Amino acid sequence: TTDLLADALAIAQHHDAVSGTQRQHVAADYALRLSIGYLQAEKVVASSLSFLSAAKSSTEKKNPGTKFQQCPLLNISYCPASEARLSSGKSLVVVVYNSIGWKREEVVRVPVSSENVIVKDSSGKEVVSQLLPLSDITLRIRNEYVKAYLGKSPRDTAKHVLAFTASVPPLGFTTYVISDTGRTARGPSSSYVTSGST
Amino acid sequence: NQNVEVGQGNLKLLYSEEGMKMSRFLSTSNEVTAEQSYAYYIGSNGTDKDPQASGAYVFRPDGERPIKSEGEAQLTIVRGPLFDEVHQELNSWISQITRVYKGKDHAEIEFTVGPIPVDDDISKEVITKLTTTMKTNGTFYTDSNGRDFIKRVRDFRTDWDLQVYQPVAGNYYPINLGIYMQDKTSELSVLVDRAVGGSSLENGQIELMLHRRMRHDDIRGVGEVLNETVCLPDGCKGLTIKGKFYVQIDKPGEGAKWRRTFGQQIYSPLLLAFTEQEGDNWI
Repeated sequence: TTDLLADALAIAQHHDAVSGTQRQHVAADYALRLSIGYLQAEKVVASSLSFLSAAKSSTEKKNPGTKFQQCPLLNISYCPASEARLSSGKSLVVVVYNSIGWKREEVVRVPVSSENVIVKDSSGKEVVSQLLPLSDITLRIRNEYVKAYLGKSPRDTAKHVLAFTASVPPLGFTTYVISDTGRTARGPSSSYVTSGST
Repeated sequence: NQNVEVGQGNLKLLYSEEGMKMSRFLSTSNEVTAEQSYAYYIGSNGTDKDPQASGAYVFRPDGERPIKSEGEAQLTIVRGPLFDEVHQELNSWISQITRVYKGKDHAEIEFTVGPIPVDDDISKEVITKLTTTMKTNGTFYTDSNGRDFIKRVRDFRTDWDLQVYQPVAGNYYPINLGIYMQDKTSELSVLVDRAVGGSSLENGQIELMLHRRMRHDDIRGVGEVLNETVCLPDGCKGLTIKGKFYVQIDKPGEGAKWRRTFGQQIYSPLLLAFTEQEGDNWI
């Protein structure tokens, strides 16, 4: 953790880290260092969330410590953790953490491979969700960049983005469960395509 | 030739042959409309007499060209219980998704720009503009590294006599959080999720610079052309960037709260972490 803070401070010292006023190989080096920093931060966050969720359930069944994954490439709709087809009987748990000191209600979006999914809150109540198509251009960019930077084609191809409203307390977290109903409960939200010289 | 209206709340998105407009009624007699467009500045190559080229450090435009959609632009509209969104592909290298959330008064615009074509050997600095009929009298406001919004007056500085040599670049400011303008009847705010350049070069207009790809070095120390690439097994191509900006129209003075609270949220996004569980074995 101490390395993480020291490295973050060191990287933040120079405007070249973000401004474009650097050579390409320097930009690549900054990207690498920021990525290494993100991986370190991800471990800290994962262990914190594991501790918090274990503490929450201590009065019930003992939780041996859950492993959490993050998706730093959600901006290009790439998230192996949410896209992977859920094996039989399993559900995807999404922990939403709010670092601000006031309550937030925001729409979160995660790519999914199935269109037969529902979202439940921590009391087991289904929450309103919306399924959206991934545009061709999003798919193209996602596949290109994953190939370029991770050296592989996306294993599970997300076809949709699942959106739902997360309600998260100040400086706290809320959990939601996404499960595959296994049946066609609904299609994507109503959509239509129009062409014209707009 | 079909006009389409999107949005079920106070903010409407109107799509027509002329492009996209945002519209908000602030009162029964006060409707504010903002039209969005894309353009690029031609980066200066420098001349024998004036060798300073546009580059990583130097923004020195040599004219502006509007970007019109190529042929039949495709528009996909998705309506749902949480938000409506519109996918637009302006051309092979600019597309955007505009979202209007239920119960919210702002529009979210997610832009994807790149790879900027430079086969014509022209340096391009891509901007998006919001144009209204607001009477802003050369005045607009930009944040100061995320802190106070500071008043900017076109072609003017409070503490020295400004000689305007670069009418565009000389009025550009760094935007880390946002930019807004107001007149007697309304206020239009734009918040960003990343550092960009921005200005108001005409009354009632705001522009943001989203992406740049250059053909010359500005000889200010980098020693390399600003021409970021992504290399795939089949060769390298220009960088594609993806980001968001948010637009809200308010009565004068009423946008400040949104700029502060929503701005804080943009820069502190909700963090998602994923795991699996067996059926209803709730952890």
